Amino acid sequence: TQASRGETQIAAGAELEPEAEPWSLLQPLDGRDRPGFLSPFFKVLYDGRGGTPRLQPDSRALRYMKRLYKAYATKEGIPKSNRSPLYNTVRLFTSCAQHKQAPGDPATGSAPSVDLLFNLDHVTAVENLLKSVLLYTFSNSISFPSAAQCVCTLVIKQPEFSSRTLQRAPSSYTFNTEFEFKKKYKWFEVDVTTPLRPLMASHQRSIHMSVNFTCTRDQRQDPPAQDRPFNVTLPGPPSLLLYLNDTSAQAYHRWYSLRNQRRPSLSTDHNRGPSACPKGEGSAEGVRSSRHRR
Amino acid sequence: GQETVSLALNKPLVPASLNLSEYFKQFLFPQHECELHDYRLSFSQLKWDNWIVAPHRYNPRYCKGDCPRAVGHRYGSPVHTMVQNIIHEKLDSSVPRPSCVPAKYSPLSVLTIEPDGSIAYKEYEDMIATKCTCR
Repeated sequence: TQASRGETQIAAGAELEPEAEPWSLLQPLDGRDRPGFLSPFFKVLYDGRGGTPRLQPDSRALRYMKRLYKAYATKEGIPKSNRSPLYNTVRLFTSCAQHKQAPGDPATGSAPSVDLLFNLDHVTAVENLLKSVLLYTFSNSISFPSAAQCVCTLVIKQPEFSSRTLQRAPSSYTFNTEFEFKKKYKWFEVDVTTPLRPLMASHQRSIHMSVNFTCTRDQRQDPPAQDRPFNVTLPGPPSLLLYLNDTSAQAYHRWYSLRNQRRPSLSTDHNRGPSACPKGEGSAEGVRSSRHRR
Repeated sequence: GQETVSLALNKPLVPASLNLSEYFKQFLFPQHECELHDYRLSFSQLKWDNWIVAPHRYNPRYCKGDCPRAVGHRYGSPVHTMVQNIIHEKLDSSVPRPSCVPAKYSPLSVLTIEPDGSIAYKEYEDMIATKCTCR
């Protein structure tokens, strides 16, 4: 009881520190309060309000994420096991500022280019990037033919604060416009993981890029109309979708629990390495537990 | 000792009014045994529905009830639990009885709106109790 009383005195002392807010004890070691670091439930429990006031998300983006949620979890919120166990977080960002648009050119089938700025403040240091895509969603019929070959030219610029906007060599990507037609909503994705990976690894807080498309009819599908140019009109600016693996303790690591399920006995033996229970002691332990079971 | 034996034999084993199964039940199954209970929560009750889009209903479940004295076999409790019971009953009642607490959890998927309007799908560990134990 003497020791425990001592412990309580230490604990009481910690509680009495004037500046230590209860939830600040959970702050990350580097002192920066990253919104995503604390599970939102902790934040709401401690700062009492129903979360800080929020900007309303783009309705099409919200509709897409609700559809993604239905695909990944049950109505009660239990994660389904029908998808890759590698990522446990998906974040969708809409461009916070849409800059000038260069006009398109129907003769060459190029769409107007769009300048985009994404603010990634809510991506935390413990969230590792696995895949990122630009997501174009349509809510009505699109003017693309059913099959077209498009080249997406992506130019990533330095953040605004740097004096010169260093234009990196444009990296162009060929992708097939195989749209996913589900009911009345359609969308297609442009995979931009490769150019974004170094930016995410350096924890850049915003990404400034310009995107444009040049599309030609797919020869195999549509030979007679090859020469007729077609007008490529894309809907509003794309959203940026990030598939991340949150490595914090409070996030769900499916691959970890799958591994434990498969090898329950090994995992305990694994924990108790050879140094933990030398031969003699281990065998005595074995005998004792079998006697206990009996 | 014959007279003590005959005395003991004459004493009724159980009160006449109580039948045998009832009599033994009080030893085998405590009335409010430790078990899992539901608590269906909707985030609008907590006024969190302005930032938690899904799920609409969340049932974290919880453990409640009395821990039977011989808990070793039924709850997967360690032998320590029985030792704690004995200390509470025989030596020092300030040592609490074992408590009925969750032993296993399942994760929860949450769709939230961040302050800047971006949308996040996240899976959190240990958000729904799935099994109880006495510890």
